[in-house]
Amino acid sequence: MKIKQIDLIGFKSFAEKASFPLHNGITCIVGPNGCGKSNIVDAFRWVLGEQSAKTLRGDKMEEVIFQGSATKKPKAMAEVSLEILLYPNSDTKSNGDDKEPDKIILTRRLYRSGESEYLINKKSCRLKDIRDILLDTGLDVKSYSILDQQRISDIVNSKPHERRFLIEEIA
Amino acid sequence: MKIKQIDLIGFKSFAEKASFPLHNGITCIVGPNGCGKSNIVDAFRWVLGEQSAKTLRGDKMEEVIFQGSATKKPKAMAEVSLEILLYPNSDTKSNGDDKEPDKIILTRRLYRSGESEYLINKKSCRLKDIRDILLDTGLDVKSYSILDQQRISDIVNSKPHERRFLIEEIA
Amino acid sequence: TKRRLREAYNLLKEKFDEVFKTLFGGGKADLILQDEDNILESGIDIFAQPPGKKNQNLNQLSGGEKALTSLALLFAGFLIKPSPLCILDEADAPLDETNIERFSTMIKNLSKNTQFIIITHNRLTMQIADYIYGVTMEEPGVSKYLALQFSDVENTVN
Amino acid sequence: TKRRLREAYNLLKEKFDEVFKTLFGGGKADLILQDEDNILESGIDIFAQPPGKKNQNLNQLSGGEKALTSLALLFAGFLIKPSPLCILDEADAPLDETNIERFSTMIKNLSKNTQFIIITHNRLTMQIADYIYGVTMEEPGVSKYLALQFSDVENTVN
Ligand SMILES: Nc1ncnc2c1ncn2[C@@H]1O[C@H](COP(=O)(O)OP(=O)(O)OP(=O)(O)O)[C@@H](O)[C@H]1O
Ligand SMILES: Nc1ncnc2c1ncn2[C@@H]1O[C@H](COP(=O)(O)OP(=O)(O)OP(=O)(O)O)[C@@H](O)[C@H]1O
Ligand SMILES: [Mg+2]
Ligand SMILES: [Mg+2]
Repeated sequence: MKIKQIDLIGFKSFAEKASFPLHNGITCIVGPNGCGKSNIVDAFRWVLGEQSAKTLRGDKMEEVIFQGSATKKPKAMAEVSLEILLYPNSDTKSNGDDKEPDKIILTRRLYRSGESEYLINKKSCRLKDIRDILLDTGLDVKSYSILDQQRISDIVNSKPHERRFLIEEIA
Repeated sequence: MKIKQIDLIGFKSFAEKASFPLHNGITCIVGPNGCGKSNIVDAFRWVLGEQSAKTLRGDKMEEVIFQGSATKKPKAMAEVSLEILLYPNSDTKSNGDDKEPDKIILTRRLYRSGESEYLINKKSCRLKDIRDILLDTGLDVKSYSILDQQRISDIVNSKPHERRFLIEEIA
Repeated sequence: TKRRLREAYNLLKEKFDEVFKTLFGGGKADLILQDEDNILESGIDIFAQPPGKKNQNLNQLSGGEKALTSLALLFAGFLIKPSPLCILDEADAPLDETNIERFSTMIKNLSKNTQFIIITHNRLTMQIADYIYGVTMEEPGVSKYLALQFSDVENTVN
Repeated sequence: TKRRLREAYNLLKEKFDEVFKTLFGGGKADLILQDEDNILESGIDIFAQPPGKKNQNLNQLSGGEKALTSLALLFAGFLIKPSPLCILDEADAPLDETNIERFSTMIKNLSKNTQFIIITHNRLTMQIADYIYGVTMEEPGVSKYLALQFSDVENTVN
């Protein structure tokens, strides 16, 4: 499978819609301290189903909604959409001459009221449906695909039992 | 007071004697990963009285003694000496025209047998005597004078009670 | 499933040593089951010895050596079972220039089968990018981004 | 002693805001006693708001913003009661270039009353050094050092 794009609307410091097309290979994200780079990482975690506000550096999940700045009012909702291409019968990205890939857009929304919405291709669904799709793709928020300095140092600093996931994920 | 020099002998990766003269102003220490820079910081902590092996990245204090390499045998003892100039009746470093400063050499040794030695100007003393001198100088291993990334992030991540030392040290 | 875990363990053990040697230019690394007979529950110990150094407590390694050891283990997992996506947020911060080059070379290879998103402040790391997004906050507190060429990076980074 | 704590707290509170504004180029910071009437035991909360941003949970700040906030508080303490020695081990690792310059400028000032030892991989930080020691391991596992000029740094760093 391949990730085509991620859209952030009202998510953390991205007050207005920001659409990041994603390509094959290596994409670098650069910029000064505090400009929003790790917030993009949080957006990936969130749309992939992260349930812990603490992992997203908040006390409550509501804190992912744009809270306003000196010049902009707070938003009422945060939304992140992830557009992926699923290639059938293959776990590589090769554009084989079998079927066309399926395009899937996963969307997560949170309103200030506390209400959550999950959508697949703009149609409402349950969190479980999103998780089922993600399980097939290997894009699981718990896996070691999203690595910050904390997680990297956790590998060497952790207790031996906490490292079991390394062999369990491969098995 | 002013620090003139630190000597490391058989301390961690400094198998042979390394004497670092220290000057006024800013001294930078540079070099590749794993070459021994943080070991020098550990040497300061150790000679200033650090009692926790864990703070020095070991399970036992004995691990500060040079443990050998592919080409060198282990040492039987670690020694760190700190040479300081104490200016009487003044807590600035100004070379006032009153008395000459006192030169004091603080030494700590650890033998593989587990035996420890503390010396002031090469004469054996107790750890308490070294601590008394250090209390006067404001060079206390617990203070916030030795800062690595862990301690810096601890300030913002710590519980409110753990930050009391900030006002207590100033008072 | 005991057999699958055993296979996974043996594969990872071997790959870890291989990747460690690549990233460190030598030395050796191993994964050790604390309880050999109980692979379903046993904890896993890491043994890592950079070239020319004597075997020691993992904790005694330097900041950069620990980070590189972790990355070796994680990349070993990637080589065995590629993930479609890998996001690295300032993973290069503790590394010196030589290690950043080895780290970058390895990522370049892994990126054939995995989309990488790398957040960095380091210009050496930026050199392996196929695409660069610069994030800024011209309006304080509000993030925006632009697609950049490597030569544009100077303006965004400052 | 209650009075001395109160004075220390007021001084630190004020200095912290001052140093924060210098390091961040604006914004504001505060230290808040959780229990105003019990200064002998009260915990201390940190409030930090970078320029143009809205007041939020300290945890939501970025890695670099958190590091700079800590340094502001620690340097504020130094300005009130200088320590003879300050050792910084890769304190600059999470900072971007603009913040490294502000951090370096502040250290340059503090170094009038304090001997600084700064461990760094960053060439910008090295530029404020009065002396540079390069540490190497030509013989694997055995550290040695040499005094360097800024122009020698290239060889040691690689
Ligand atoms: N809900 C929110 N609304 C508005 N701003 C927010 C929100 N959540 C976080 N922020 C702001 O986002 C900024 C942090 O962004 P982020 O962590 O992405 O920075 P960064 O680019 O990774 O920086 P660094 O290089 O220091 O790691 C903080 O200043 C924080 O105040
Ligand atoms: N007792 C000892 N005997 C021999 N070598 C030791 C001893 N204790 C630690 N070492 C070695 O010292 C090295 C770590 O040195 P140090 O932490 O000073 O590196 P560093 O220069 O700070 O690197 P980095 O830039 O990655 O932080 C490790 O490789 C470790 O094996
Ligand atoms: Mg960040
Ligand atoms: Mg170090």
